[in-house]
Amino acid sequence: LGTRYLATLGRVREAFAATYGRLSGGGAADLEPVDEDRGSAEASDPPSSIRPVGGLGLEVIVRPPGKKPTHLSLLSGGERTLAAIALLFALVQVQPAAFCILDEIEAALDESNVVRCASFLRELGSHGQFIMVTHQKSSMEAADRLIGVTMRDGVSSLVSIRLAG
Amino acid sequence: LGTRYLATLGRVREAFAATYGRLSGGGAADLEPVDEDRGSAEASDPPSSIRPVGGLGLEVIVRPPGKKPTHLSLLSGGERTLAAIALLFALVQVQPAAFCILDEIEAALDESNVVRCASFLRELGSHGQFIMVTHQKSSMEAADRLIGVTMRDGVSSLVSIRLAG
Amino acid sequence: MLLKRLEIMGFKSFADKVVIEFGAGVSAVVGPNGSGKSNLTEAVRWVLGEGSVRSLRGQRMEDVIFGGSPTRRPLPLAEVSITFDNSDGTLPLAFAEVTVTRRVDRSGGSEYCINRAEARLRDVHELLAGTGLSGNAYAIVGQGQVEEILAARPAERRAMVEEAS
Amino acid sequence: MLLKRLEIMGFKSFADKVVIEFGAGVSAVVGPNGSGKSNLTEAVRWVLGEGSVRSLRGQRMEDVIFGGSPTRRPLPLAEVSITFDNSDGTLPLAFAEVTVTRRVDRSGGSEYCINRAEARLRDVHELLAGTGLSGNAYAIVGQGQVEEILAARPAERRAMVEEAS
Ligand SMILES: Nc1ncnc2c1ncn2[C@@H]1O[C@H](COP(=O)(O)OP(=O)(O)OP(=O)(O)O)[C@@H](O)[C@H]1O
Ligand SMILES: Nc1ncnc2c1ncn2[C@@H]1O[C@H](COP(=O)(O)OP(=O)(O)OP(=O)(O)O)[C@@H](O)[C@H]1O
Ligand SMILES: [Mg+2]
Ligand SMILES: [Mg+2]
Repeated sequence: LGTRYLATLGRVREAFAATYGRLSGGGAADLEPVDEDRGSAEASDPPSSIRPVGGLGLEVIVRPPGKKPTHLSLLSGGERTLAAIALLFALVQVQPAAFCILDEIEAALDESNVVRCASFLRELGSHGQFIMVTHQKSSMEAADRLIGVTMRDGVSSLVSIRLAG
Repeated sequence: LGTRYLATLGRVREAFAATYGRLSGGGAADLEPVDEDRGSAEASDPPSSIRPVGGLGLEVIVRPPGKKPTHLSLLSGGERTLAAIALLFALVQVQPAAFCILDEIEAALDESNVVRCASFLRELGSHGQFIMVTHQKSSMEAADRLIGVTMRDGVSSLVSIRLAG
Repeated sequence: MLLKRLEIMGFKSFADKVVIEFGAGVSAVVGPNGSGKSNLTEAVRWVLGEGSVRSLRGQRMEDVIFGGSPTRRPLPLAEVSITFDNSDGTLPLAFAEVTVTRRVDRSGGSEYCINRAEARLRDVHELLAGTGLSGNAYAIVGQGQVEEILAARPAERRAMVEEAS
Repeated sequence: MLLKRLEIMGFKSFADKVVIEFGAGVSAVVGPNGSGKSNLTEAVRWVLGEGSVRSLRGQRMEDVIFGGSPTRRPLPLAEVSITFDNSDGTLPLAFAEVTVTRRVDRSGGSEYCINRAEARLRDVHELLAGTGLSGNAYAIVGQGQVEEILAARPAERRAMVEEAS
């Protein structure tokens, strides 16, 4: 297990905790190494998301604000999406990819979570390039530009878009 | 294959076509009996959604307005959701269940489709009881009442809600 | 037959007793991510005899009992009661109001009551036969599940139509 | 390295050639259900060498070629070109601009070009190594896929962190 991997893992755990803390308004999150012999500390019957496959794996532990650490499966749809987005944003912060494509990732979020994710993404946008498909107005408002797609008689084309009001 | 089933199937196909036509603004939809030996007319390698299992099954055929009939898998997320909702509403119209629970079924829909589904549901509501969980304002506006749920320190409770503006 | 009332106590995030009155037409359940909306719909599924723990996002049936929060101790049991207006005689019982109750504690299995008389799960199933609420009812669509009706195998869709016959 | 431009011709619903200029920061792709937004993101995946037809929602690779509409005949081939600004030398090529092109027709397999010179798929993969865009990149999140990062097995998540190292 290389020292480089461990160094990166440390930075990803840090970024994950910080990002989730901000997106969730005070929650906690971590990645925990797990191995085949020892399952999750939280469940004796781990679902597929924590079934280690050969050697050390990483388990996701999330504690939304005001709640106790909960098994991922019991979290709500929006809470799971928020945790996933935080982990994604953490990987992007530690090792930016050339660009990042996000297709409707905020579908399960309520308005306040959409706004927090959009403003966080806006900050990430100053260091990297993001293409996000969205139906959410708040996400559109946080973007640097809009690319409009329309279809007529089964053929797609581009249109320029201005945000209303 | 009972005559009663065939009569019901006829009514479901009719309701499916009419409902999808309204929700999609002019599209067409049908249910086609398929059997094990003959797969779908549209694809030689049917995906799981049209793999008949013993005897006659029913395949879903959808043609959004302005497009040719398309394999379900190539449709967009919103188009698939709209077809699913139309089929669901068709079954409910043909044989109303005591009540119907819908948990965030419009997550993939754009605003105009949300509005069409909400107004259709409002009409269904005059003949049956529906409980819909939603984050969409247009769906809330079409409802007969709002049931607010809030959480504090990990405990859920009800709150009365008024729609803003 | 009309759904009148739902009483939830100790089920998932409902540590304090909550009474929800449902009217005719469309009721919209609203609130932030993680507030308890899906838990509420799962309480309905559960009291009607849902046997699959996984479909309730749990790993053991005791996962549906309030497990505590930073400010509240876990509870020993969960109980949900659902009350129907049966003045049209849909349910095969000579009562104008029918209440089904389900209770589970951390040690044992579930106990059922129908109008406060002890009952078995099969009594509940027999009571609900023909209401579209038992088994693989199309009438209850869980979060993220709306497209299931499209993914269903043709034979399963035929079964839904037969259910509607 | 910056993503400059995407040119799509004959790919899925883009029967007419479309040129999309991307700037720095966050670009939001918007439009109605079924207009072509996800098709656009799939064009990026495809030109970068995506091999799995199923992950592009198709059943055969020729499903990505415009299949016609009530008013347009099907097209014989699909071609996508993606152009990068390489003035910071991220890509191991001595060009300030690098264009990758992929073309497929109904009879054969895909052909690739890098800066108009014929190339093989492995040349494209080697070019993109280390940009976070090849293989199981976390940087491209398809519609409905955001929670995949949570469903991943611990060892897969470790691989993502290693990829980020
Ligand atoms: N047994 C339990 N004890 C205490 N809390 C629980 C229990 N089971 C689930 N919860 C909590 O309930 C919350 C999820 O609630 P629910 O799924 O109803 O949210 P929701 O309102 O539907 O949110 P969303 O809009 O994101 O779908 C989680 O935070 C989870 O921790
Ligand atoms: N090979 C093809 N030829 C013609 N049209 C195609 C082809 N492949 C897909 N389409 C059409 O493209 C449409 C789907 O486009 P896409 O998935 O990009 O929509 P979208 O804008 O992402 O919508 P949503 O907001 O619902 O996700 C479908 O209507 C489908 O019929
Ligand atoms: Mg929910
Ligand atoms: Mg899409």
